[in-house]
Amino acid sequence: NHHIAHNGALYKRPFNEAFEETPMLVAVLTYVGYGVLTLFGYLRDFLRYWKIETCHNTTDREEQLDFVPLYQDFENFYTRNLYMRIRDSWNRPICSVPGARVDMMERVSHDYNWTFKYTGKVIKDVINLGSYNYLGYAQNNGPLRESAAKVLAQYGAGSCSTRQEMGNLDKHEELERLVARFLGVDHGTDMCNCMDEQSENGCLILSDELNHASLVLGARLSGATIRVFKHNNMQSLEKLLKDAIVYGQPRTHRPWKKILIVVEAIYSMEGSIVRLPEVIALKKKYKSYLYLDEAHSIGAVGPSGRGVVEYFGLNPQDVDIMMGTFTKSFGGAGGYIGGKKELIDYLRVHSHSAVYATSLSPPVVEQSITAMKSVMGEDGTTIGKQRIQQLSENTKYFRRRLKKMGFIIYGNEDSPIIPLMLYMPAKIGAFGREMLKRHVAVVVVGFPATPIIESRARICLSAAHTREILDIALKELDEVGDLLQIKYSRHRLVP
Amino acid sequence: MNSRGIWLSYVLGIGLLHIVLLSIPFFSVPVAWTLTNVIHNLGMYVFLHAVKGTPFETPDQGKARLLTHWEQLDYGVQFTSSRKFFTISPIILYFLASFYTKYDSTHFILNTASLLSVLIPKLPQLHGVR
Amino acid sequence: YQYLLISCSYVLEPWEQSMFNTVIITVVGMVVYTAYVFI
Repeated sequence: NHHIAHNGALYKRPFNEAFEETPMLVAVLTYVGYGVLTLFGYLRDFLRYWKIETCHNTTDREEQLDFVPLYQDFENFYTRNLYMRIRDSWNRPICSVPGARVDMMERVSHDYNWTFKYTGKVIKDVINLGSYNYLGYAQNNGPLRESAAKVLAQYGAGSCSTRQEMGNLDKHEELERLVARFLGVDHGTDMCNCMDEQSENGCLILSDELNHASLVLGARLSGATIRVFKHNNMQSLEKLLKDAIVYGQPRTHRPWKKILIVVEAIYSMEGSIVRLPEVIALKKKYKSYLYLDEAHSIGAVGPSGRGVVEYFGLNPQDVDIMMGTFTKSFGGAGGYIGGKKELIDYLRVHSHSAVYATSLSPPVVEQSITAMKSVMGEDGTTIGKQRIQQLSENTKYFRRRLKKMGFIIYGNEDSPIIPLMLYMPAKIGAFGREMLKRHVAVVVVGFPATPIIESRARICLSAAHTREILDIALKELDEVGDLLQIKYSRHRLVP
Repeated sequence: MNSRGIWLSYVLGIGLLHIVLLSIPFFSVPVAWTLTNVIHNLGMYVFLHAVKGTPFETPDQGKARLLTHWEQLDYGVQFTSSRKFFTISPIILYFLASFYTKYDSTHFILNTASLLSVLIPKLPQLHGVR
Repeated sequence: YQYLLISCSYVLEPWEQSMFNTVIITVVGMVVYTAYVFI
């Protein structure tokens, strides 16, 4: 699955990415559904306003009404009138590791999802298609557990201090050296939570329109000017770059000091992979910098799991800031930033995470170290390699089967994130419920986290999924797909 | 407002509203047309020009909270295709209503006032004006 | 089931569903009647 053709121009491998258009009838019926729910939402708000119905959600108390409102009433109109109705499909408590199968706590609601009660029963061995566990290292047995337990006994659970003070342990430095070696960059530093390593310190930021909220927040935190280009659209990016170079800063038209392009390697809601060869070509052409968020791709793509840079056969030195997380592929937490030595030294001194946030918990660091060594093959086994291979096969197999069933699937052929399109708001709730009835746990996503006519189920595959597990899941998906009539695709695989 | 199918849904919605009004036995055709025009403009005024903010949380630190839907449309850029479409559609409805009410003066005044109530807030000069 | 899912009355509470279906049936009845008279 990882052969790389050593000819051709920019891309050294086929780049298959598809976003089938929403069928017009489905789009219209989706708006009808949202219209009905909005009208009933206004009706319910009217009943609550006149105390005909008890208001469950938090509002300002009578005595507080003269003060500045604490709760934006209209802003949670959707939450209280749409999301509440289907929120039993969200935030389900699990009571096991988020592995290939997961144990879920059963809960019921007697007031239409305003409150839940646990029945005390556990729904055991539910197939887990919702967790980010690409290489299956979220497990409570094997060498990872032993080493994490040993470090827990030796270092304790937390360092309770920042990296610049007492919280800098030898484990952190070991992980940093390992990350730098794994990525093939000069230096790496690990941050304790992903929000902080996003905070860029730049001047003009060109950000993909579907970048993760943490990137958006980090970009805003830096106070830089931000311009947004269309998702994965290189013409739009080049036009912004050209305008930025030609017109410079607004009003003064002085040239920008630095231009930073911020992209994600795999978009976790779209399942798409960034067109990295083209982005790097544009970056070199216009002499700007590149920040690559490999949160979902590190460990998940590339012949040896080194992420999208290796997937396209590019040089890591071409990416100025490599960012990623230990959460999704290594079963850990937190993340890292990799790059040139002076950049990392600067971040170590100035970054919010280094100054304010407590450093990573040592056992978690150990989990990431052991998992990363396993991926690199430094644990003397080929487990890591097998898992990467397994994930790649699972991805291709699952995508192909779903397409053959007639579902509309978004994204890249090689992306382990598989958005399965649902469209109508009621089908979001129904899909989650029907799949759980069949012992398959899926994550469903709707407006406003996605465009209003692109609600979806986001399936995340794992190397821990065996072919049997995938076949069971596919059978259930096929059944639910027929029941809910969500096989909208008009593309048929040419035999 | 420029995502796929929303304009078609909007036109179908107006058509459905008119058919429902036409089906009410004691409404004559002129009354049905004037009601279609007035109800449509009332709904457009409420949803596009009266309600402020967003019905869901946005990551823009509350910037949109004081803007109407019309002002938030396309990030405030004027003369976009959506804006043109939603400016023209009440005018077309007004022409139809005037024609089918045979330019009766009462209906004409009612329809004109209703049309102005949704056209005036759409003027670019009134963007952000309170 | 498709009617419930597409019209979103699947997620409405029982009394809302009754209200919704009443309105729908009334409107459809009126439209059919008028169409019949008209044709």
